[in-house]
Amino acid sequence: MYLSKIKIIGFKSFANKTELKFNPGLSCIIGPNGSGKSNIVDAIRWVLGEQRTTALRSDKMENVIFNGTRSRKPMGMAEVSMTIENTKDILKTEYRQVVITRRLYRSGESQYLINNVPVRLKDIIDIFMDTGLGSNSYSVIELKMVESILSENKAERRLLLEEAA
Amino acid sequence: MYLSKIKIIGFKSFANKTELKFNPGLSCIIGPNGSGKSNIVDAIRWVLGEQRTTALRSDKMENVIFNGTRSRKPMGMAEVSMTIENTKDILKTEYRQVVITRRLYRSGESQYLINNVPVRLKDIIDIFMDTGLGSNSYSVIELKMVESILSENKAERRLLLEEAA
Amino acid sequence: ARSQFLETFNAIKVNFEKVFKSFFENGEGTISLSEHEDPLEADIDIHVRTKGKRLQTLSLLSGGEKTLTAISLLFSIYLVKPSPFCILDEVDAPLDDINIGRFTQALKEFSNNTQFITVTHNKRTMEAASTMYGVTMEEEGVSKLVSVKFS
Amino acid sequence: ARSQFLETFNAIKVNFEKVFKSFFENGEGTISLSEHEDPLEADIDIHVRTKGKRLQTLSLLSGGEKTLTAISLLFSIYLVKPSPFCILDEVDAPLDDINIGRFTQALKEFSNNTQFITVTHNKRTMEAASTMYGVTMEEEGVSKLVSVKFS
Ligand SMILES: Nc1ncnc2c1ncn2[C@@H]1O[C@H](COP(=O)(O)OP(=O)(O)OP(=O)(O)O)[C@@H](O)[C@H]1O
Ligand SMILES: Nc1ncnc2c1ncn2[C@@H]1O[C@H](COP(=O)(O)OP(=O)(O)OP(=O)(O)O)[C@@H](O)[C@H]1O
Ligand SMILES: [Mg+2]
Ligand SMILES: [Mg+2]
Repeated sequence: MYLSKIKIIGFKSFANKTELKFNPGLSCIIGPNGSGKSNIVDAIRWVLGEQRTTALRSDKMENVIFNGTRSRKPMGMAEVSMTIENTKDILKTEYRQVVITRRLYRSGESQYLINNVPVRLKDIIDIFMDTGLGSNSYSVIELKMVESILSENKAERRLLLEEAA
Repeated sequence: MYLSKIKIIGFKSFANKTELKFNPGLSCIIGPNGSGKSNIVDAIRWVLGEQRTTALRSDKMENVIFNGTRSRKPMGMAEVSMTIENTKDILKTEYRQVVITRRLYRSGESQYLINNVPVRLKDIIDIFMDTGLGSNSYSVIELKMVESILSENKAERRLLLEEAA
Repeated sequence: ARSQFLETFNAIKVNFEKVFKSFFENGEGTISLSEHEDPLEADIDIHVRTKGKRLQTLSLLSGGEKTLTAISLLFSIYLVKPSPFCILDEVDAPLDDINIGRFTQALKEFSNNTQFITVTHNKRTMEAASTMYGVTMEEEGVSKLVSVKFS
Repeated sequence: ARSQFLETFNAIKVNFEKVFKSFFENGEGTISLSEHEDPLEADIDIHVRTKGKRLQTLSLLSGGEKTLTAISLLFSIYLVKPSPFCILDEVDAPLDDINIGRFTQALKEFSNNTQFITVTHNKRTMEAASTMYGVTMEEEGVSKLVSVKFS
């Protein structure tokens, strides 16, 4: 199973429609400070169902929608789609290719879709059950987590191992 | 005023007597992970009077004494000396050159010296009064502080500016 | 559930000892469950010993050593239950050149089972990747992608 | 004490606006005291705007942008009340090449009034220094110094 494509539009600094294609194996994302690399990481967390605004560096979910510049107006919606090749039948679905989409409108209205069919957030979480994915897992790692994995408070470690077991 | 020399013996990984000489201007310390660079930074904090063991990455002060390897026994004492050229008469003393020394024995006994004369910790703190130095100041900066300076909890920023005012 | 947890735990432990050793030449690391009636409630303790020292307090480790210890634990979990993909955001920042080499070597070895996507400012990490995307902001405040794909 | 604080605060504020601009080409930053009867009790607010955006929440800034914002505040304080020496432990780790250049440029300009000692893994930061010490552990667990002094 691997992530073959991410499409981002209106999410954080990605005002324009942007597509990244990936192969299985090792890829990297580079660029200057503030250019949008961690925003791509946030987009991946978000489309997998992340609900904690702090994990997205915001205090409200609305902040993930492109909020405008001096020469561009804010947008009304953020959308991220992730295409997964279900090569080892790991995902709980009979599809060979699964496209997960999440949308958020400024009104606060949310949409979730699997292969363009509207579903509930719960269905997205279920499809990733037992895969080690899903937003509370160890699939997105940043330096802040190093401190919490090693800290005196061993709750973080517990969570990680429980995900795996 | 500038730091011209640091002498470290028995402090953390510096089992052997080690001297660093500095000029005014820009210096840098390099080396592999775990080689002892941040230990030198800890030694500087410590000789300036740092009492918070957490700022020295320890839970007890005794942990700053060289604690031995497979081929070397632990040492009984840690000592750090810092030589300061009092060029602009910033330090509250008539000396042209000031050597601050701090020692800690495994017994828990501590010594503080100024130009080899035993003094109390309070005298070391007083000599740095109003210089912006002293262990609770903004003279030692690491990445963890970036988060706290910018955090929602504005206490840290308050402390920094109060040091300066 | 309890026996499944213990079985998983022991598999992770075996991996941790191996992975840690690949990062720390003269070091040894292991994990253990703290004393507790119910293993499902026990704390997970990490014990490491680096270059010739005796057992070490985690807090005394250097910045780079802490990062490698945490990465060893995460990779040990992947070997037991591969996460299909894993995003690493600038975790190589505290590592020196030699450790970046070991880190990218480990990524290549695991990338048979796990697709890794790294965000980095480091040239050596970039060299290890087979696909590379550059992100820029030509128009102020708007991100744009430049693909620098190799394969 | 109150008027001294306000005077110092305003001096720091003027510096912050200048220093921030030297790090963020198309950005602007300032600090202000929150509403409070007693300025000595007020919060210090930081407001920044980067490349064409309108006022930004600090939390939405990138890793490198946060580091530069914090460094701008620290340098602004130094300009008002120079700390005789300042030790920087790997603060350049989140910065890209261009920002490392701006950072080392700022260090050189301030090093007339403040002696800086940086700990770094970055080649460009090393090149900016006039004195350099290498730390190694030839004997396991024991640090040893190698001086690579230039001047
Ligand atoms: N909702 C939004 N609308 C527009 N821009 C946003 C939004 N949220 C965040 N940004 C911008 O995105 C930028 C941060 O991007 P990001 O964190 O991805 O940078 P980065 O490439 O990871 O940089 P670094 O190398 O410093 O970590 C910030 O300048 C911020 O202003
Ligand atoms: N009391 C002590 N006795 C002996 N060794 C110690 C003591 N305290 C810490 N150390 C050792 O010092 C090492 C850490 O050194 P330090 O933090 O200075 O590394 P560093 O050069 O800053 O590395 P990095 O680049 O990863 O930040 C650890 O391996 C630790 O075992
Ligand atoms: Mg980032
Ligand atoms: Mg260090």
